[in-house]
Amino acid sequence: MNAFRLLADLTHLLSIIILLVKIRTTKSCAGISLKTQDLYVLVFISRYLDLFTRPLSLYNTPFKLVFLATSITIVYYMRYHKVVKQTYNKDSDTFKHYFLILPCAVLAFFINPKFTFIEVLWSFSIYLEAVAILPQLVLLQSSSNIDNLTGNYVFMLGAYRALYLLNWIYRFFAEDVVRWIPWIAGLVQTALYADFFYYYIKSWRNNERLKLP
Amino acid sequence: SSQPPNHDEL
Repeated sequence: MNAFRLLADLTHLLSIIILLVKIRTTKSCAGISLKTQDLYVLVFISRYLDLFTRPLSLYNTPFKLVFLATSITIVYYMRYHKVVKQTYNKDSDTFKHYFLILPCAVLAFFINPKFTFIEVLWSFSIYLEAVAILPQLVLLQSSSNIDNLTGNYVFMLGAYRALYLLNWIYRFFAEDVVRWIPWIAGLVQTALYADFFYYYIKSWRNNERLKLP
Repeated sequence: SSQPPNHDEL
């Protein structure tokens, strides 16, 4: 454990808390892509099946359970809560997210640390997480104004994997750890946010409302 | 190695 890793996980947790606060206090999921949230449920379920096969960890296990529970809760709110579901921008959430799943599954089948059920699913979850933000970014681009909580949510979600990159650099030098699959996927994942980061920081510096061109 | 990798990250 190092400071980058701890900060990364806390940032990830904070992003989810921000989203839940937005949904619960404003009773609205406007600006949030259900397709991205669906993909996160799939990501967490396929990655954390190891809850059943791996010894419990005082640090990892609670995080895994919280990520699973919160992602399912968010999707539940957006689909079934009688007030929240009416605020969902269904017509703008146009990204064909099913087309992300098959390529990630094929990639995981061929590129994995070990050809076992758990390891292929783990690889699938790493690849799918890298691209799961795409429907959300497409939805934000079609939004004329983005509320602060939504902007902060996406920023924290992007910052979390960027902090993992620092953690991986640290571990490479301090612990000789080499893990190509999450490194490359994490790099792609962070790169997808580059545009968003640019406009987020610009709007923050100019004290303006966030808007993507 | 034939051991599955140890995924110690989230």
